[in-house]
Amino acid sequence: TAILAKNDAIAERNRGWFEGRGVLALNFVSSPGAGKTALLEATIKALAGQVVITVIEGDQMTSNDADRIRAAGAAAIQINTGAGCHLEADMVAEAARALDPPPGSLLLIENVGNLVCPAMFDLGEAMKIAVISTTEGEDKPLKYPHMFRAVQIVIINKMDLAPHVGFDEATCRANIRTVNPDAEIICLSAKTGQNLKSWLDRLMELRGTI
Amino acid sequence: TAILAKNDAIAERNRGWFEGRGVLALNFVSSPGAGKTALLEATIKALAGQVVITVIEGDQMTSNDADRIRAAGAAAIQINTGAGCHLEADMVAEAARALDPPPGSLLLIENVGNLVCPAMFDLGEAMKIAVISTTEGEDKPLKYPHMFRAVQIVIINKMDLAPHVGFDEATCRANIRTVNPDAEIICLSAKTGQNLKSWLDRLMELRGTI
Ligand SMILES: Nc1nc2c(ncn2[C@@H]2O[C@H](COP(=O)(O)OP(=O)(O)OP(=O)(O)O)[C@@H](O)[C@H]2O)c(=O)[nH]1
Ligand SMILES: Nc1nc2c(ncn2[C@@H]2O[C@H](COP(=O)(O)OP(=O)(O)OP(=O)(O)O)[C@@H](O)[C@H]2O)c(=O)[nH]1
Ligand SMILES: [Mg+2]
Ligand SMILES: [Mg+2]
Ligand SMILES: [Zn+2]
Ligand SMILES: [Zn+2]
Repeated sequence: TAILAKNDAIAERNRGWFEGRGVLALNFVSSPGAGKTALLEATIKALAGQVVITVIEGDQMTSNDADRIRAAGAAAIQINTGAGCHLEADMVAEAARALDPPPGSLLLIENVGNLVCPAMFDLGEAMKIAVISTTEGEDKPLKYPHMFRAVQIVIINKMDLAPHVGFDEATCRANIRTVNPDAEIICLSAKTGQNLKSWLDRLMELRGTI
Repeated sequence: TAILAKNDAIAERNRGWFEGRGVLALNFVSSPGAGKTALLEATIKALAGQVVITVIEGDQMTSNDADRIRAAGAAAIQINTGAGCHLEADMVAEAARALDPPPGSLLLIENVGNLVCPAMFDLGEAMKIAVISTTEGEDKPLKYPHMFRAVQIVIINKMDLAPHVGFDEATCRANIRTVNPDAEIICLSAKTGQNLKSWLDRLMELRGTI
């Protein structure tokens, strides 16, 4: 609570910093392996030349994800949280200043794979975006309601696997709406690119508002 | 740290309680949707009539998992942690006394879906067991080393999907061994029952040691 208050003060300052320089900051959350990095890779490659994208990567250990992001063509900073289970506003403040994102750019933050703790830590983002995959089970929104209530967009990833696992899209959508009636839902495959365009269009629309 | 010390004292008392009454307690951890509940369902059905199994279910919200466990034929208590991201020893102490497991039985604890925080909270179990699925990506052991170091057995689940997603078993095994050279690894499918027998044999072997 004192920890949260301290974090939120720094988050608010980050929020002002991003707004002041016209940068759209987005906080991507999901369970481990739902496809956050794959989505960022696909996004960066599809938007190459159209918009500057910089990335803050959060993981307990390794720079695997930051390496993948750079290979895709965007600048990235990897934060290792060690035993920590979520990024915090002070880590993002430091990384954002090092990345020095230009006006009109996108700063995409990939949080530690965790459907619980990141919900409670504001980083100063314009919005949180959840990624859920067809292989995790349709009940995850009900079981982790704090996270699904904290986001404005839910991306259902790995749609290419949906038939293989008998994914029930209607039930998953209903479960998301139960905990967050206002959340937007986009179904796509980061791997095949199926419906990626809907996400890219929405992203550029959000950028247009900064 | 003071919180952890308090938890660990209660955990030690739980450990003695389980040993005193000859109950094997196991703490199952994984990311959301890796298949912990599916594995417990398959285990309970396969061992019906051979051994008494009771289950402590941990989730932020809902009793979905406890309902599934009861439908499979075992007594279960559902703990809802609310905003909490991991079970704690005092919750387990209370639930275990309510379940009143008999000597020679198995007490299976399904932790909140989270590859980070549960690693730090001893519940008094004989061992932690991680479940990782073929759909999450082979690098999870490297990226969440604290959890993979805290377990004695790693179950690679959803082997039925391995060919569909190009799962690289050799790489996954190597990654597990990098962070935890002593961990046992069992590949199976909770859904199809493929190689479930190896897990059941190991489980009964562990029970034989209490
Ligand atoms: N079939 C399929 N596989 C995918 C898709 N997106 C990601 N994957 C696979 O899922 C696994 C995990 O993908 P990542 O992008 O590493 O997931 P992540 O959410 O970034 O994982 P963490 O950062 O560790 O939490 C990898 O093996 C990917 O190739 C998809 O749309 N379809
Ligand atoms: N194909 C396949 N699907 C599986 C397997 N095991 C589980 N699933 C599916 O994976 C999804 C998640 O399974 P659960 O058993 O709910 O996973 P969990 O780890 O208990 O999830 P949480 O308790 O919410 O963290 C469900 O749709 C299951 O049917 C398996 O071996 N193969
Ligand atoms: Mg990633
Ligand atoms: Mg479960
Ligand atoms: Zn946490
Ligand atoms: Zn935690």
